[in-house]
Amino acid sequence: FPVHMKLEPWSNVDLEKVKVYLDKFFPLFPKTKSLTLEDRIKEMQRFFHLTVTGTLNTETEETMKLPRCGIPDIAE
Amino acid sequence: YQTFPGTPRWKKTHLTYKIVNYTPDLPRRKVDDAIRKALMLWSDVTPLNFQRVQRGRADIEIGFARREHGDGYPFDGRGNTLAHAFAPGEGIGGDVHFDEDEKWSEFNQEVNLFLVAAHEFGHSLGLAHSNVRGALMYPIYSYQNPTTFRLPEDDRRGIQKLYGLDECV
Repeated sequence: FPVHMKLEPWSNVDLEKVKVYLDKFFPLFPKTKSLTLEDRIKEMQRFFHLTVTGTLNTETEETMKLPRCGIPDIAE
Repeated sequence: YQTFPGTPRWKKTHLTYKIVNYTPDLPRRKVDDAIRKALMLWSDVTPLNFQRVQRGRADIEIGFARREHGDGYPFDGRGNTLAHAFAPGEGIGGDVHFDEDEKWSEFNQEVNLFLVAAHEFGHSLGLAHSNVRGALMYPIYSYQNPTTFRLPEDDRRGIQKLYGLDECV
């Protein structure tokens, strides 16, 4: 029988870290609360002039780890 | 460059600052020097001037703290978030907090205090993050030689949009 393969691109830990980062630096506002996680990653990638994929690629992950200021990058 | 929503800015040009506490990573004199020089970057291109006070309330209060430190925005230990600051306003407005869990330096070791302070004072004066790489208000830390550092064009235009040009320039 074929093995049931459900693609899980990120581990729960990765996902939690991404959400924490985005909530802190690219927070949701009433106007943007319907954005998907992919849209929010794209927003972050656009801000930092990264390749816009909407996925947590190495470049994006490395950027999230860099030392930085604690103020959000976007404001309502 | 970007400003904060509602474009908050100081309605006066004479601002006071107070260093509330010090990091053990550097001699006090080095901290004083880094703060003074970081403020000068902004006062050199605007009509703003900064006076240090030792007592009472100052417009910009500067301190070092770790983890939760009373403002609702806890620091995260070593790495990632280095510091934060508040936009111009009464009370906590304009204040700057440095994460004491970082190792602060006057050179290119660990985190350079002057460079981070200069960035945070941009927030204290009303600038939000810029997405221009190389701008001081770009949110990610990168080392540059403090002795030759000049305020990048993007930041200069941003601060002069808020406060105008220095009359002497």
